[in-house]
Amino acid sequence: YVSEAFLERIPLYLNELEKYKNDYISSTTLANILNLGEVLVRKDLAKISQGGKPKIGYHVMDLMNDIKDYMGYNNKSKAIIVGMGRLGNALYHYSGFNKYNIHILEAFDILDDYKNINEIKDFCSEQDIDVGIITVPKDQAQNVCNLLLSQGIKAIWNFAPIRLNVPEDVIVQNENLADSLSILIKHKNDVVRK
Amino acid sequence: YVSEAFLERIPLYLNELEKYKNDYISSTTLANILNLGEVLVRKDLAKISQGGKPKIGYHVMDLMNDIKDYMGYNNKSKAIIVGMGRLGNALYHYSGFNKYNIHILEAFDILDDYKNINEIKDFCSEQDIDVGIITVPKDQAQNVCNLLLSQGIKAIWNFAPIRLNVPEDVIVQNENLADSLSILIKHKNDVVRK
Ligand SMILES: NC(=O)c1ccc[n+]([C@@H]2O[C@H](COP(=O)([O-])OP(=O)(O)OC[C@H]3O[C@@H](n4cnc5c(N)ncnc54)[C@H](O)[C@@H]3O)[C@@H](O)[C@H]2O)c1
Ligand SMILES: NC(=O)c1ccc[n+]([C@@H]2O[C@H](COP(=O)([O-])OP(=O)(O)OC[C@H]3O[C@@H](n4cnc5c(N)ncnc54)[C@H](O)[C@@H]3O)[C@@H](O)[C@H]2O)c1
Repeated sequence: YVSEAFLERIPLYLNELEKYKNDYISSTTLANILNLGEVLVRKDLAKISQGGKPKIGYHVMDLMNDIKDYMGYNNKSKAIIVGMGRLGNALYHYSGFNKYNIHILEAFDILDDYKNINEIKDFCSEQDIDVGIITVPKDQAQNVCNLLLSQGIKAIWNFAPIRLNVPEDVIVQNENLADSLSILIKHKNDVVRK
Repeated sequence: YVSEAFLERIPLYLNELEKYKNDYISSTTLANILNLGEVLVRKDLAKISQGGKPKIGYHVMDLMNDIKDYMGYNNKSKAIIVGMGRLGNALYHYSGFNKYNIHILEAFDILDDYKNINEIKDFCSEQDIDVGIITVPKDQAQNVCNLLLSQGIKAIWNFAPIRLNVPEDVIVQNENLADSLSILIKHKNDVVRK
């Protein structure tokens, strides 16, 4: 079992390594660049790579490959998105997922401009879909989720502000953007008030 | 100091209380609804409200008000957004922020359809803006951030996949949607592999 916080640091390491000019890097240097604890970064890298050498550090290219292997970026991940309104549209056209070898293969909606949700069954029978992305209105989200699960999809990325009921073996990651902004504002007000 | 995890649970409590049919609720009941630990929920609620009574629990309406006071939902928060591409557009038109009394007052871009970024100075001199939302391309994000900070804005909600350099007294919350999806897929692959 690894912590969520550990997994969230990994893309930050990869981002900095991609920009780093030298061939070798120590965990201390990486920690200083990201303003993180040295012990924390050393332990993180030890979980991902065997490449650290005393006094020399990690070979940057090798470490990047170890990170990609660990996170599975070398395998192609396939997604479908349901709900092509404003948010769905933004996500579907976003090129930033390519970096992690994640591809949104198809978009579904009830509007005529897109494949109809009735076509999800046929589409999923031909492809092995890793994740279903839900960007439909709140009151439709559970129905859409049930439809995706019935096709054997085991991971749901949910943007609708509702808690989805799913069986034990399904992983749901909720993105609550409004909650997130409200927490930022709470932090700001606390600082201002001190 | 309160933990991020605690703050992220609060909107979940509010969501469930809004749907709850009875007048009173115990922290145990709320914990069971959300599949959270009973001690955790009891401690959380004690931080937010003095209203818990042995055997009766919390008066639901009073608890909701205590949550809103604690999180500052009773005050109006003002935001501006810079970058009205696909993502900016989705966020600008989203009605879900109203629930937390957060209002995106104005949108800026370099395109003619929106207020130009040169007008940010005048706009901010007339209004006290709580948060600046950045949805511009990665290579423009730091410039835009500097512009927002020069107007005295102390909180930044950043969607560009780049670490922003800001002074100590400024709070930045990064939303890394691509990182988040890559972590969901990592979780799914780990479960499948076991
Ligand atoms: N826009 C944002 O910035 C934002 C932010 C946070 C959360 N969300 C959430 O994301 C979801 C989408 O938001 P939006 O702003 O894009 O909404 P939207 O109304 O612009 O788009 C919703 C889309 O879903 C489609 N749809 C409705 N029922 C459907 C069904 N049963 N099957 C397939 N498609 C269906 C609609 O035709 C429409 O295209 C909502 O749940 C919203 O609460 C949006
Ligand atoms: N679309 C997504 O789903 C998504 C997901 C994750 C992250 N992001 C990030 O969010 C940002 C926006 O993404 P998008 O898909 O909406 O891009 P986009 O290209 O559709 O929109 C970018 C907008 O920014 C404007 N712009 C450019 N330079 C500017 C400047 N100096 N000042 C003001 N406006 C300026 C452009 O005119 C355009 O309207 C990017 O940094 C992207 O990496 C987007």
